[in-house]
Amino acid sequence: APSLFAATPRTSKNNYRLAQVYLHKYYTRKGGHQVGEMVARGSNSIVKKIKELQAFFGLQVTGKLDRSTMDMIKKPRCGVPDVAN
Amino acid sequence: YRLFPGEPKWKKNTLTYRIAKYTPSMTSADVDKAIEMALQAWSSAVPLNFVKINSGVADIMISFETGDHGDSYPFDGPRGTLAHAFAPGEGLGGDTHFDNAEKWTMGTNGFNLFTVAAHEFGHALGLAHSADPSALMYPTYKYRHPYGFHLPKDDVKGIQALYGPRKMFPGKPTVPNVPPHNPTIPDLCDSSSSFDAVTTLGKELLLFKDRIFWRRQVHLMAGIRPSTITSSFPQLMSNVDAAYEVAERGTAYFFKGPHYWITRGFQMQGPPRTIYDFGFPRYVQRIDAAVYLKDAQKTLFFVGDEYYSYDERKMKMEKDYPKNTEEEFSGVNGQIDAAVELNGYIYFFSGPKTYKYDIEKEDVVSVLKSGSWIGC
Repeated sequence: APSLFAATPRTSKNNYRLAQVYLHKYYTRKGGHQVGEMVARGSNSIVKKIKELQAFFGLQVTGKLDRSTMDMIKKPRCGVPDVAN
Repeated sequence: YRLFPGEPKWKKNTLTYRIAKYTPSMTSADVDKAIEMALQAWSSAVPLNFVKINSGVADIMISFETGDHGDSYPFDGPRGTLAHAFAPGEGLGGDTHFDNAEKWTMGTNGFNLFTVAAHEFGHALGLAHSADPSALMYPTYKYRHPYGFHLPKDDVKGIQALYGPRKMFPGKPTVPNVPPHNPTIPDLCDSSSSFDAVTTLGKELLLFKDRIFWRRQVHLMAGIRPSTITSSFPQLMSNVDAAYEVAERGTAYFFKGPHYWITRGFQMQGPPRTIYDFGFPRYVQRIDAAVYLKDAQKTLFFVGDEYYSYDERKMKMEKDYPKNTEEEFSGVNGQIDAAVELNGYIYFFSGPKTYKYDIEKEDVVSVLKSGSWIGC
């Protein structure tokens, strides 16, 4: 987690959870991890999805939940995934 | 733009839709309107028509849902996920769900339903998310003003990659409902043009062409002036197919594709309805011309080289129709673009000619230039 955040522990935990749900919803291909699956923090899979999100939205691809990435994650949006489903 | 894997698309060009569940945060009429305009945003760019049904299973079932609503994509309460739609296909395919936990609106004090619906119908027609921030199919919400909405280029390219551009109808040119900022006034004085629709409205005569209509006194040539259709009939935007007035009722009817609007004068009376209210067979998807015959209290609808007769008193289509136009109206040639009855004559507009048909004599008594009606 520290590698993913620069925020305070509480904020970072909330943001991490928010990001995890978002990435599961919109960046998990069919047959991917089911919701509620425990993913080790900072695992390859999460970092990979963060990079995919950052690339799709034209953000700097860092693999980290930086400010601009979290801002994008918090925007109201369509429920259809951004990756092929 | 992006398409879904396998590029699913609809194999027919008339799709039905049904709003199965509404939301308490908007009136049903406003929901109907927003949905109608959101679909029209797409049908102006591709040869697809949308017909609203109020019962049974439609191709595109639309509903406002809360939380887990049975499609394994539960909603998440206010904000976050606003709506989703399924790619074209049987059953769930095309269906579109809106999160009832959101505050839906026709304006900006909440999430604008037209904006979100137009995006979701892009999915229902086969578009995935676009990475172009200016595209309607960009995943995050950005308010779009419904009136005068122009489908962004990226979305036009994407949807036309699936369905091709909206074709021009022979004799009745239709262009995407993307009104230019300053529509040019079509030159009716050149010999090839005709009108899209002609009707009386009170003491005036209205003649429609593309995005423009001319108003004039019925019996006077003076004071003819062109206006944009959107200035008086925002919902109609452009390319009216047919129009007629039942003067004794003070109501007029305007037709476009499979829909029609009722007005009192220039006041629209509610959202668009489907032409199937009149009893047309389902294969009829648009009307070429319509004319109300005062004495007979019947309305004639012209479709291709045939016509139907609708009894306005009984409010039902007459039996033994359609009939062939040229067989019934001797001397009138070609497809009818528009028609209007004045003082016992029916004026049939067909291309650059107008046939003056004497109802008593049942024959054409003269042929005029269509452009002469607006002073050419």
